[in-house]
Amino acid sequence: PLKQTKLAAYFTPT
Amino acid sequence: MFEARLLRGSILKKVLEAIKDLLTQATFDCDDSGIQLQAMDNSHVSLVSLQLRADGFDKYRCDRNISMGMNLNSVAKILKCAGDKDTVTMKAQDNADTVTFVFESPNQEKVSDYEMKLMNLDLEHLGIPETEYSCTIRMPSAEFARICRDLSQFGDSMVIACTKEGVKFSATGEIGSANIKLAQTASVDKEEEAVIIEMDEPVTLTFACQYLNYFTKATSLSPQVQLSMSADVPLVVEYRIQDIGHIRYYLAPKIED
Repeated sequence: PLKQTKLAAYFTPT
Repeated sequence: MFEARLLRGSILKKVLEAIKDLLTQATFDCDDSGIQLQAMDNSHVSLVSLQLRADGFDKYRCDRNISMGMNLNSVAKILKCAGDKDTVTMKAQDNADTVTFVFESPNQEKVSDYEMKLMNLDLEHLGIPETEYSCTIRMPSAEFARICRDLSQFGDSMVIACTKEGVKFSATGEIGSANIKLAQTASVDKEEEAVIIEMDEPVTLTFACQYLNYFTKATSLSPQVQLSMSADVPLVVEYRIQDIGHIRYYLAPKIED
């Protein structure tokens, strides 16, 4: 099954 | 005081239609370079980055940097009251708690103004690293919207595979499986209708169709769309807004669990 990743895994909060 | 006036008022109408289904609220950050907006959808899977440059407005004044938190459904309702040919002006006093939208008909015989309360939003801001993408695909925006609409009937995920031959969009589900292959356009006589692929490395990624269909609400803003992909980083779907800026959507990929 596929898992939806989140943006926080790629972009860092400033 | 902040005041931004746009003769092509329909651009702001289309921008709100392009973001209001994905975001419920967002902050318009205004400074002397223009208006920026960056916000994630509630599930933090996608992000909208809007830029409208000051020099794209017919009149732009921003005495002090101002951040205006807005409920986008309310803004969309107000902008629906503007005619497609109206001039739209957005204005706010410094540290005001309201923003006013003024719509002027082309013959100046009808002038409307709508005042809306601003919201205090402390939405987290994300740093988006400058990325050299392995693949960029420029294609007609209507074509991309059609592909997203057609394939989302077959499954809730879409695989986008970019190779030097071209780009393949696929979906599978109960009904069966669907594949749409686009080859790079050979003779680019009309840039707007061409499929132009720049590929350093082949890339194959999987994305949720529902977000892609939200992104294609921006189709009326630009005849072309640009997809940028690299392995294991969010997809970028960019619509250039002629002479004033762009709207960029970022979407986190789906991976094997």
